Amino acid sequence: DPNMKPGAANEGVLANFFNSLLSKKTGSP
Amino acid sequence: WGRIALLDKTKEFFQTCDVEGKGFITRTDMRRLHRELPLSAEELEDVFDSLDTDHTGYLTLEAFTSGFSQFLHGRRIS
Repeated sequence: DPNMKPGAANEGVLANFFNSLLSKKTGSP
Repeated sequence: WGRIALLDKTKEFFQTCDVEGKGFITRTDMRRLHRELPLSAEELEDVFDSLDTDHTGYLTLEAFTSGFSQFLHGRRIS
């Protein structure tokens, strides 16, 4: 979709990614 | 979470992605993470594209840090 804004559409995926890294690597942040 | 702790954590994450210690992350490195993280290779490519704002084809620690801090600001961690 050429009208799709990259970045904005991927916000959820980014959040998922960083959340996964956080839960994988940190017991207590 | 102080700024130092944040930087440490970011470096740690970066090294998780950059397993060979190249100093940058490629799309292939990112795809490989699907074994360690509950994300598909396709989702990880999306993550890569979101972080690779200059479309250089690789992610530096700075690009990674910037993406991570934007994520944290979005979450409004206090």
